[in-house]
Amino acid sequence: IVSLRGLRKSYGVGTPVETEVLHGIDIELAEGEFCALIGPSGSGKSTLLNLIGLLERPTSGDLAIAGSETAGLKEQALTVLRGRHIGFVFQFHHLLPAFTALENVMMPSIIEQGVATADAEAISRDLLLRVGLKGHEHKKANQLSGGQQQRVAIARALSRSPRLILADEPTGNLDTHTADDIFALLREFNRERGSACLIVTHDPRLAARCDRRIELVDGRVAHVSSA
Amino acid sequence: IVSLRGLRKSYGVGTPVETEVLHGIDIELAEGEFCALIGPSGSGKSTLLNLIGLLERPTSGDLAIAGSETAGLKEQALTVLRGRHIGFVFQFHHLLPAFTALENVMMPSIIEQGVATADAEAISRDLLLRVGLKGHEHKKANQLSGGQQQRVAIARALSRSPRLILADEPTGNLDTHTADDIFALLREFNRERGSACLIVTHDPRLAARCDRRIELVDGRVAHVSSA
Ligand SMILES: Nc1ncnc2c1ncn2[C@@H]1O[C@H](COP(=O)(O)OP(=O)(O)OP(=O)(O)O)[C@@H](O)[C@H]1O
Ligand SMILES: Nc1ncnc2c1ncn2[C@@H]1O[C@H](COP(=O)(O)OP(=O)(O)OP(=O)(O)O)[C@@H](O)[C@H]1O
Ligand SMILES: [Mg+2]
Ligand SMILES: [Mg+2]
Repeated sequence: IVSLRGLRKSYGVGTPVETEVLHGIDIELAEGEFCALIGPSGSGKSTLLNLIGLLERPTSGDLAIAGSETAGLKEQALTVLRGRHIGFVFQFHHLLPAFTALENVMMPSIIEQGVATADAEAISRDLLLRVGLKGHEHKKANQLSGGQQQRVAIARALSRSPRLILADEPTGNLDTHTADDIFALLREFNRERGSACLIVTHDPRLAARCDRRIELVDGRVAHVSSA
Repeated sequence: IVSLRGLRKSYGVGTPVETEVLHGIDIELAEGEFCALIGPSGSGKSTLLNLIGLLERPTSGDLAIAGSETAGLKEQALTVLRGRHIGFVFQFHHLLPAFTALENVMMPSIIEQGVATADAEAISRDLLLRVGLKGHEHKKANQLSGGQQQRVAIARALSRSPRLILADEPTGNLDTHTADDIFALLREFNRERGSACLIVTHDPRLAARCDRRIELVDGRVAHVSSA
């Protein structure tokens, strides 16, 4: 579902402070694979996830999503590809603060279909139930706790049953019990709907429960281990 | 250093959606104590920390900081009390994105003294070194990774050597090794400078290494345990 070959990313290209943060990444993520991305703070995990999620462009190298090579695609085509296949959970959730939890979870569907449908609402309510937020649907995002916001972001990423779920530290603000519930939900989407998952996590217990672990150190793949 | 008696907090007071989230909290935090605040997502930990940090007012009950009863104080007096005694690390760092790491760490001192001093800069540079961010001082906050931003927020909270450090999930975005370094830094401030610490954490390993653990469940103190 994801193929990276020789992927590089630099910031400040063409300025005196140009810095390369990813130094040639080769990764293949199979359809339906459940994989952890681990590594020290600052090693490049969020940067890598943003590239795979088509939120930023690589500086060089090849990136294919669901069989489509992305290098030659224009912004419009990337947006379509992203909307069709990818669900993204950001490290700092990026919810719309003035909208409710339910509206935030329904947003990808509203954007894609142009309207809020009854089906989309039913799916969204069910997801909010499954992340433990029943009763909080009508709270505005800025009235929720940190971990509740993170869970709304997770529900939003799952709302279109994407082929590829990219989650950037989805349990960092959750207690152990709630984190386990969230992990089980992602596993269920993986096993029952075939969604591939790439989960950035600092929690070694959760990483151990994935099918494979890719370790990033200083912008390079340092180690890959399978269960 | 902190005394809470019968503390209550409600949101939406006077509206149809009025909700009490803290239901009468009694806590005494001794001078120089190193204490963990644990509990499920949504249980009220950030709300409690915001009240102790004088960022919000309780709905009822008594709160004293460094011997001063806060109930009768005006905003101006609370701001002075907070600036003098409290260092706060927010759950979602709240750095100034357009300012550099160094400027963010120096900000409390610049605000208090009206100017940037050489002493403040030296202290801030040393703190950035000690949270592992040497070499990143001149990056803007929005050019840093999630865990790097969290560490800048920690350095900022320590920059005035406050009598009371309030840290809301300071290691949620850090790998285990970096989290241990940060915890050791807080312990050092506690032991060598006598700073009291109240640390909200979801990490049971770190909570176990504090002098005392206060557990919040559904807005009440459910359990207190000492080492
Ligand atoms: N402005 C608000 N209006 C209504 N309810 C609120 C508001 N702010 C917080 N709450 C509610 O108060 C409760 C406690 O929130 P708080 O942020 O203190 O939780 P927490 O223990 O820090 O959780 P987490 O571990 O997820 O960060 C939550 O159920 C939340 O939805
Ligand atoms: N816009 C930018 N300009 C310059 N450097 C940047 C920029 N964005 C990120 N970086 C640098 O790229 C490196 C990798 O950042 P990234 O956010 O991918 O790390 P990470 O592995 O996700 O870290 P964490 O675990 O702390 O979230 C960091 O050293 C960071 O300072
Ligand atoms: Mg990151
Ligand atoms: Mg919180």
